[in-house]
Amino acid sequence: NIFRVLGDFSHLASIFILLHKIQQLKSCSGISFKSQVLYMLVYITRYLDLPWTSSPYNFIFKVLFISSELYIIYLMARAYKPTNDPNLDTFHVEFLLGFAGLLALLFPYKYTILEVFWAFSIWLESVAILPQLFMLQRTGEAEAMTAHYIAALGMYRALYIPNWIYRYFSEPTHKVDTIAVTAGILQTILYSDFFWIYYTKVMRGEKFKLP
Amino acid sequence: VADGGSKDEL
Repeated sequence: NIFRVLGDFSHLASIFILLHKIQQLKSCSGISFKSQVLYMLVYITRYLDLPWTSSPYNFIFKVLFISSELYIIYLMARAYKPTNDPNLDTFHVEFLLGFAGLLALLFPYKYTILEVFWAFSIWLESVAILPQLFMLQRTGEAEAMTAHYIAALGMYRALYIPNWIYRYFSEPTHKVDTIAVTAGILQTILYSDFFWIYYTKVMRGEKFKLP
Repeated sequence: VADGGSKDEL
């Protein structure tokens, strides 16, 4: 449905905004490398089923997400490594990995490798933006492109919520994916303060600065 | 609670 397609394209747009920013400004300043590595982990653990993905739509997106994320990490770790400031990227990701790992082991739908890794990926994605938001907090401001990147990334999962509501009412056979919905709501909530600042500042063409 | 078997979403 339209919400999900818009969400997936918003997700794709966020990746291309980020790529554009890094290549245009030849710098990855203001971008959290830790968050990018977490997203790489999210894609790898979620798309283990890539070889037998049924729908071409999903297959293409999975390949796009994995390949573009790999390229972003290459750019940040190799090409533009000097513009990477690890002293600003100090969020303790072990807490996030522990959070996702614990929930994946406690509440998977089934105790199979695919399901446990999938649950891990869903919970990890819900908190993977924290290092990036934390870095934003520390620098107190961000380039417009970085703000657009975070906004598009936040919008992607926010749009999945109406998608789930739409499917609940329109598809009689649709079963509520409680893990994805719970994590999706948590993820969107984590962006809420950013969205507020983004909306009030950037929409007025101002520079993205925290109050 | 449904089982999330159908991984039809990204």
